[in-house]
Amino acid sequence: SASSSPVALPPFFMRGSIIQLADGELKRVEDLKTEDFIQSAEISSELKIDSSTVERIDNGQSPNAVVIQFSVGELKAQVCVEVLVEYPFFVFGQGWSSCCPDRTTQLFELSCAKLCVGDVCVSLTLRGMR
Amino acid sequence: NVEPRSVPVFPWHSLVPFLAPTQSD
Repeated sequence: SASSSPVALPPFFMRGSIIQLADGELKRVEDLKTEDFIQSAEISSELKIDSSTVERIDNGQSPNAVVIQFSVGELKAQVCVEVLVEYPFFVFGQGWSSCCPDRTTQLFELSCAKLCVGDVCVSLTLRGMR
Repeated sequence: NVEPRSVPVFPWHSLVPFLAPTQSD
């Protein structure tokens, strides 16, 4: 069947959404910079930033989904996530990127680059994990 | 009286995927 039930993506990716950084500063989602994530994580007692490199991008279970395989952190742990093609990730030094930037822009009015194998995304882990 | 609409504020970490490496103890 060609029908697909659209899964609602989180509202905070919509252009204009107000994001609070760890120091209390408010920014619009489209104005976030790599430093904002790094500095917020530095303040956080629980979370730390990890670099997650895109290793593979495969088709997901539904036509609108992709399975992205990341290599996470210094240990290069392999982690797979299945997301909708329009789901944006924040790439270090580049900003918001998704597998289908046109769709992300259409749905969220959020300017996006194309997420590619080799891109290094901002991700989080818990501090204290060894 | 018209109450002002409150604008939702989202925490920064909600935008970042939580990718926990598999642990081996």
